[in-house]
Amino acid sequence: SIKDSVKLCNFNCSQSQGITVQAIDDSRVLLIALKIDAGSFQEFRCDKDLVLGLDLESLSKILKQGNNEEYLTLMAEDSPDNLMAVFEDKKKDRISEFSLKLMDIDSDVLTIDDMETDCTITLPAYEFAKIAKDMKTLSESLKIVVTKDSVKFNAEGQIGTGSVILKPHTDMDKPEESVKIELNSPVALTFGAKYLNDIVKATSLSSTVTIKLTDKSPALFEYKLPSGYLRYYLAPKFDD
Amino acid sequence: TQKQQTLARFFGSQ
Repeated sequence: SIKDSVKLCNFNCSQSQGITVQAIDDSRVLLIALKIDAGSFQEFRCDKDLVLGLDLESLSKILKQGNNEEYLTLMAEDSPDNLMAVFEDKKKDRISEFSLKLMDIDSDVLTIDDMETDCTITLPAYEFAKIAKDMKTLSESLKIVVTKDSVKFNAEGQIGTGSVILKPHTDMDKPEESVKIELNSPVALTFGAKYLNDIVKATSLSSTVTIKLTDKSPALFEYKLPSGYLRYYLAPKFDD
Repeated sequence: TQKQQTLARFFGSQ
């Protein structure tokens, strides 16, 4: 989900936190924060806190070697040079092993304070992905306007304009189909369509996405994982 | 046209 936004990432491993990643794209506009709790894994053991510097394109090549039904075990020693990946099928009569070279990655870490939030929107992840993809064909910017009654996605481009308006509703049978708006104050923010299209690559990870918006501040897009999260912080566009 | 902001403007470096 994130390899088109960032190439090199430090994966921080610890017994209490599981695996955490913070990475910023080269343009310094999009920040990715990933947390995979230890409980996400069938087995998780980390005797000593470790930082695994990974090239995501390389990691992706290794992970594609396995089949979906196979068990994956990732292993690194103390002060490792390599990450080991072992795929086993359920009957354990096919085992494939790979070793991925680790890298020293010099990344600066940003401190994200708890933000005041003007509004929080939760909507189906596929719905947000469709809007982001469709609107990018019209304009390089997407404006999100939230009032208590609706959230409006608006694009103005060379060929014309377009907007999608969603109204809050609750689907009792399929809660993940609901659209929720929690509003402290109305907000109108503009974002780069390119970055929104990077963010929606996480769509398959979660049925819903939660968007937190605050006037003249970065937006938070959160995809909840079964035990953890993938968060994107995106700086908005506005006049200085 | 509005100017793309960067995150450094909002978040501190550690």
